[in-house]
Amino acid sequence: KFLKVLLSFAVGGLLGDVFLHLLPEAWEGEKNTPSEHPSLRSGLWVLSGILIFTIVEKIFSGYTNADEENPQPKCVEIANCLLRKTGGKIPDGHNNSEGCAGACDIEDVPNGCFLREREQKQKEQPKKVAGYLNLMANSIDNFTHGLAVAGSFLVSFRHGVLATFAILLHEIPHEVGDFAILLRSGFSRWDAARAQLLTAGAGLLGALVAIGGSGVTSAMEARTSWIMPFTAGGFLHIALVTVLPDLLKEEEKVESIKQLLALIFGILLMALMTA
Amino acid sequence: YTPWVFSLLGSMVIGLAGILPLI
Repeated sequence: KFLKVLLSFAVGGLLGDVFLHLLPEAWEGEKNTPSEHPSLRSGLWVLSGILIFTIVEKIFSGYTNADEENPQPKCVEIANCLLRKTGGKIPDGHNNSEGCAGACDIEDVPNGCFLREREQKQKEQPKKVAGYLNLMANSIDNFTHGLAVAGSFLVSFRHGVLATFAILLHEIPHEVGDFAILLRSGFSRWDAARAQLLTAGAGLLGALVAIGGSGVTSAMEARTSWIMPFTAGGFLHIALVTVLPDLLKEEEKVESIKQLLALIFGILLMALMTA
Repeated sequence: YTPWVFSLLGSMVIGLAGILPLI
């Protein structure tokens, strides 16, 4: 619940950042080109940011959903297999605490162990693919985060810290979910951790690309580059498409009010910082 | 102030969130 309040604050902060600072400054930087429509270039970069994030999410969400629709055997089935393999005794260290949390009704389970294992082997192959595709999607996602973080740091230190904090808050539940998907795809804990570190490398690459792509060394020059409007588009996508729909699912009134207040606080804080 | 140092640090911090479930 607290994480959702923090996420609401992040949404408010991102929206405040986009509409009170990033976009006005991006438009202001375009005043020097009277031949063009004043906000055309920035507008197109904002839309590019939103579209690229949307397309990436659209392409890879299908694979993630396919994995989620392929559930693991229920804990009663696992308990059943364990009983069959050990001749009816649960070995030490493999009692209900592992995966079942004490909720299994072992005595009432019919013996379907071998059939269930065969079913699992048939399902194993597509699940592996889902794991690797999820890794690829996560790498691209981290790449865009690297772009956003570096873009924000190029604008100012304050922007950078805020962007890093907001993206980090958004990433924690996301990465935990990715870790779970990897485990379900047959990765061991340490394999999954190594794979996750590889995707972190994509984030560093994104930061390097943004720094190199800006083609500037000073923060003032960076304000007129493509990064600010593109980052604004990315932030709009993260805030309104990725995080906000989850918050809208909240059914408890008190929690909803807390989240709304956190969101408004995020906006107010950004307004205060801009002022 | 060197933006690229903080950019890489920030990206690394976000990337490390990926191994939080280990903890």
